[in-house]
Amino acid sequence: SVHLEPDQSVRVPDGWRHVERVDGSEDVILTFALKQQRVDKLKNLVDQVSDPRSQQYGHYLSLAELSDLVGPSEETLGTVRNWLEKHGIWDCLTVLTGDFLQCRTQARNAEKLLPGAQFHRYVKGDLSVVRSGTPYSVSPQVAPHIDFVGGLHRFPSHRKVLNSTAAAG
Amino acid sequence: FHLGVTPTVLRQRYNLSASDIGRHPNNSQGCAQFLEQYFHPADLSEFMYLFGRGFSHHSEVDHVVGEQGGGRAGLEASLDVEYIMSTGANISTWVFSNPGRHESQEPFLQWMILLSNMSSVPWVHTISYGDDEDTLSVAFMQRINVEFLKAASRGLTILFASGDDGAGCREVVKAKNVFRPSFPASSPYVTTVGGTSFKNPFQVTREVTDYISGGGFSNVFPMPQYQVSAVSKYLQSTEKLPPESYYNRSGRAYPDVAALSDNYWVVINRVPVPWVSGTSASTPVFGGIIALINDHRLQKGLPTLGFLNPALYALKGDGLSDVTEGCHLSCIDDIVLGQGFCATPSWDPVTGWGTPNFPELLKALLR
Repeated sequence: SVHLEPDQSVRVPDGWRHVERVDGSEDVILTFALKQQRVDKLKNLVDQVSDPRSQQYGHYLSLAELSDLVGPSEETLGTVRNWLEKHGIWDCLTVLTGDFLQCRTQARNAEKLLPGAQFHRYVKGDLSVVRSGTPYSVSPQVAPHIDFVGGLHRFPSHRKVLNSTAAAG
Repeated sequence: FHLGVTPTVLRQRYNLSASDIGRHPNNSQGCAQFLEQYFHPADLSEFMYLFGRGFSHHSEVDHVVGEQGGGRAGLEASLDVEYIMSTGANISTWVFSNPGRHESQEPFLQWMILLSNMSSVPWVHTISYGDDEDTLSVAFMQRINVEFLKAASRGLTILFASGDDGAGCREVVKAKNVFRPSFPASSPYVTTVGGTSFKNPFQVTREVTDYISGGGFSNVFPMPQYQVSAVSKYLQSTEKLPPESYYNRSGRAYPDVAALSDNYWVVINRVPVPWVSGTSASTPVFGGIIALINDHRLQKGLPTLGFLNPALYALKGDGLSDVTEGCHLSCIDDIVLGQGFCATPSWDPVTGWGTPNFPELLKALLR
């Protein structure tokens, strides 16, 4: 099998506490970032539409035109769907650009689909997340068709404003 | 004289007159929240009542995408909404609330996916989210970068806070440190906003570097063509730079611009709170100003600004007030002694090209 994100940190960030291994029957949602087409063309197009010196400046795409440009190939869609269905995963949603697939399945199914993954629950204050503490992999047949699988490693993070807690009188 | 940053202070400093407000019906701006951060409409209303005098503005958000939870309001969410609507006054405002509906979802990724699934979204987005580059996989960052390209191709402007840790610091091996860039601030296809403070904290004076202002050079993304000249000039002409072993001179350099990030007033849970700081504050302020410029462009039948950086770097600082004083923080070790990069005339990796001077920036971006 192939590791799509060998350099992704699996360290649990400060403040998060491990609670339990997730029961195999619990649902998880996996996000598959499907390989897009013509990304180089998209880059050239953005360079043109964003450069005030270009004749194409401001000639933006509609979402439908963007979908036609970068949407995944039939081969990618077919290979990934076959792979998911072989593992009994049918409950999937896509987006208008067709390049993300979000699928709901049981944790035990997800662990079979993504060898190496093991789902655990972590909490921080009122927040609770399910993540894998170990790296996942995918079969070599689908690896060329997926950029990464979301919902396994990255913990929620955001910038916090810096402030004094004092309130005005 | 003032006791902290309010909409009036910002509008005075950035030369926004009472008539500098949004007017075009198709204009819009938005901010995204993660981690179950919510704002209260009552706080926004009170904020505008207390601080929003002297200019026309909305006191309500037009669209909330996602669920607004109950309970107490979050400081971050309240700050974003209150200030994007202060500079981007009278402009239709959206709030994207992305807690991650399921425990296994990634809130930031959910927001990105949402953009790919909505044919109508605001023209300007401000986001105060970031992770250290070295904690994320290159595959993830490269793909998110393509998502920013997708947004740029649609004419959307995406602004990210540059972070609150200066150049950052990471110990690679024992006693050997390097600076620590932040993503998505380091993406070449977003506009990154750094932070400043008033030279005199109680007067509307010129601005100096806010020492927390995030900035530096990406270890993942090479320097894009639009900034090569500006960054090369900085690297060649600055006398005192940190040792080269601390950063990647050929990486995407950020921030691109800056705005005040220190000593804000925010109304949260019906209480006015002073001394709120961070680039989370400067980002919605700059975003509102870009939305105002979009408004003028739309009124003239011109397209929106979209991905801003090529136009911004072509201006070479025109329309922005250069910040030339102060340094930001970095590794506390014997070599750099806690100091990262310093502001200089023209572009620098602490405050970018500087802070907005609205009438001049408008003129430059309408040309």
